[in-house]
Amino acid sequence: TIGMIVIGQTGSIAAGTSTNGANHKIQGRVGDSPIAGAGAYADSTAGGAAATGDGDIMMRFLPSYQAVEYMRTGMDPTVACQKVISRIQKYHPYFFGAVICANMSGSYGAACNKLPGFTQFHFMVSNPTLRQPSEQIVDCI
Amino acid sequence: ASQLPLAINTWAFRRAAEAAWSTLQAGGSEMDAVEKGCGQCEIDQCDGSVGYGGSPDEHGETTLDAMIMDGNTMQVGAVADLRRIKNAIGVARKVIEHTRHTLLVGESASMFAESMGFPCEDLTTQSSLSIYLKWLNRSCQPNFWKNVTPDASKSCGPYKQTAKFNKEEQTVWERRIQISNHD
Repeated sequence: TIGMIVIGQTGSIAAGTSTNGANHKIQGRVGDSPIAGAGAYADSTAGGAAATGDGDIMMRFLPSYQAVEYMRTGMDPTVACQKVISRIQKYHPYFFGAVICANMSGSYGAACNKLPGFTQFHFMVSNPTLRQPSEQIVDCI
Repeated sequence: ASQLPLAINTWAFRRAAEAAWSTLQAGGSEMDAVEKGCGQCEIDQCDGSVGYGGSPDEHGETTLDAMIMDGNTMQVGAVADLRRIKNAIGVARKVIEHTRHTLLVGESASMFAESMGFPCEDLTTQSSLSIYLKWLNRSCQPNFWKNVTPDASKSCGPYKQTAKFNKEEQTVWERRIQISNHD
């Protein structure tokens, strides 16, 4: 799955997702990606977020919506991402998932749930400081 | 202000990031950038988890889900369980532009896509067919059924429900979704 957040020069935010879902899913199964607030969410008055991982679990917690609402309160994007991962962890300690977050001013962050074989999450960032798309890595919690 | 514009995406999908960034640099809108970025991943079949030819379902078919959201207007366009159409994020954008709905699913979403001019194509590839056949040869393991007969942890379907519900350890099924198999 890809989840993407784009913030323009004036602070306008868009978000999106695209996926082919889980291997060997039962016919008709849909994951979190096409659900606003689950797979991704954007509000130009607060920020944007996108999630990836086990959609059957993650969609129950609306992590992207929750992260944006955390950022609306002024929370740092990295902390907002970590808090939504922690919220899911309480119920599903072994879920596979990660979230990226960005606020209106262009600050960004990410978080993931640490599992054997999944200890870091890789994501791509482009902004004027980086000049070109660059890969960034965050340690899972 | 120097931190804007910004494009950020999950996973190390470089070509998708480049497509989004170059769209912004060329004067495209934020929505254009998201559509181009995610669309590039659909073309590239990023990681096997995006686009055609990946993650076959229990009948071997690849279906696509996509969503795009405008944070200015809070408009959302989405498609789910989309069949035989490669450009799922493009169809999601058309849901915003040409309907008053938010989410279209299944065969009806494919009919909408065709009416919007998207080509109808088989999403199966040799790779997805191979993944499916290997799974069949492993007695359909792993799968997402529970409390059915025959025992889904040992056999393929068709399944019927059982009256008795067994409690299973959460970790067992949660670990079926991992780095090469995810939303």
